[in-house]
Amino acid sequence: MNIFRLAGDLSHLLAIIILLLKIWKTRSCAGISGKSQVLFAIVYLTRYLDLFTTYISLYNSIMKIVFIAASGATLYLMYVKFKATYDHNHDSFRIEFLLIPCVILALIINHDFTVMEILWTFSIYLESVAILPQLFLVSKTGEAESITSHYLFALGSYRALYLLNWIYRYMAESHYDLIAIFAGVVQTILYCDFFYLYITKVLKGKKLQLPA
Amino acid sequence: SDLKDAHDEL
Repeated sequence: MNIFRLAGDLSHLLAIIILLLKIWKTRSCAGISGKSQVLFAIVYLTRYLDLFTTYISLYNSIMKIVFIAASGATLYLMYVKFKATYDHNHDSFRIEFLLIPCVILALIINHDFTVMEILWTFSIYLESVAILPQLFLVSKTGEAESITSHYLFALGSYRALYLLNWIYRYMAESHYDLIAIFAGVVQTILYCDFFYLYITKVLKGKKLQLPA
Repeated sequence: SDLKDAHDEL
């Protein structure tokens, strides 16, 4: 565990907490893509199956359980409790266009052709693109509330910090995982446009509004 | 093992 990895994990945790608090406090999930949240739930469930097979550390297990639980709670708030506030019409990204290529890619490019390993690989690929429905929703409505922007910034920063962690691990431990690195780079690139808008607008107190 | 190393991250 190095500082980049810890900062990445905390950023990930912060993102999830921000999202839950936003929905809970405003009693609304307007502006949030339920489809992205469904994809994240699939990501956590397929990746953290190793909770049952491999013990790594208490930290590792607790974080995995928290991510799965928070993801489930988010889905519950969006699809059950505050269903009426869910932005159906704008959340129109077709997730099968992400799911199917990720399944195929995981079957072709993986470290080991076993069920657990393919599910892990699938979750890594899916996570890299899972934010697309959310970014699509923001682009369709042309704006995002500040709190939603903070959520996206924390969530995007998490994988960017992991990239630093992987550079550090490569230098310090000669450890690297090409699948995770490739997907992490893709994931971070997808946020670049948003990062730019966040830094130039949201941090200066303006609302995130896309040019018409 | 290498595989386990790969999975120590979240």
